[in-house]
Amino acid sequence: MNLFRLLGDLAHLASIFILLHKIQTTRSCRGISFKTQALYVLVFLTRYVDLFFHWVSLYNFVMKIFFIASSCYILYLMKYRFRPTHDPSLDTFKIEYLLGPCFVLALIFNYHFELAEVLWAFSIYLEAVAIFPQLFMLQRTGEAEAITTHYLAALGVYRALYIPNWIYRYFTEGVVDPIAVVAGIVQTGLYLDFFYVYFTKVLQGQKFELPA
Amino acid sequence: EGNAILHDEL
Repeated sequence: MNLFRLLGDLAHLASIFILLHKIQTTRSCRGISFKTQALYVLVFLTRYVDLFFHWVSLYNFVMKIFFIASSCYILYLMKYRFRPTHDPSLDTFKIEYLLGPCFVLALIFNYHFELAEVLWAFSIYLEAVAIFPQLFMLQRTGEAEAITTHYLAALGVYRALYIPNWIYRYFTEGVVDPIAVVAGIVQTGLYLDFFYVYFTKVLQGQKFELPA
Repeated sequence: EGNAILHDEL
């Protein structure tokens, strides 16, 4: 564990708490893509099958359980509790376009051709692009509540911080994980546009609005 | 085993 990864994980935790806070206080999941949230559940379930056979640490264990539980809980809130506040007509990204290619990529590029490893690779690829339906929705509406943008920013910061973590691990431990690194760089890259608007508008106290 | 790093990250 190093500081970059710890801060990255904390940013990931923060993003989940911000999202829960947004849903609970506004009693609405307006502006949040159900599809993206559903993809995160799938990401966690496929990545953390190793919970059953590979012990890493108590930290790792607790975080995995938390990510699975919280993502399922968010899905429950969106699907049942605050269902009327979700507008499916805005959440129209076709996730088949993400699931299919990620699955094929996982079959081709994995570390071992076995179920757990293919699922792991699938989860890495899927996580990289899972934000697409959310960004697509943002693009369609052209604006977002500040709290929603804080959620997205924390999520972007989480993956961005994993990059210095990998560089640090390369120099201190001599290990590289090409699948995670490539997918992680792509994933972070997807946030660049968002970050630009976030830093130049939201953090200056303006409304998050995309140029027409 | 080339994947020691893989499964200790979240």
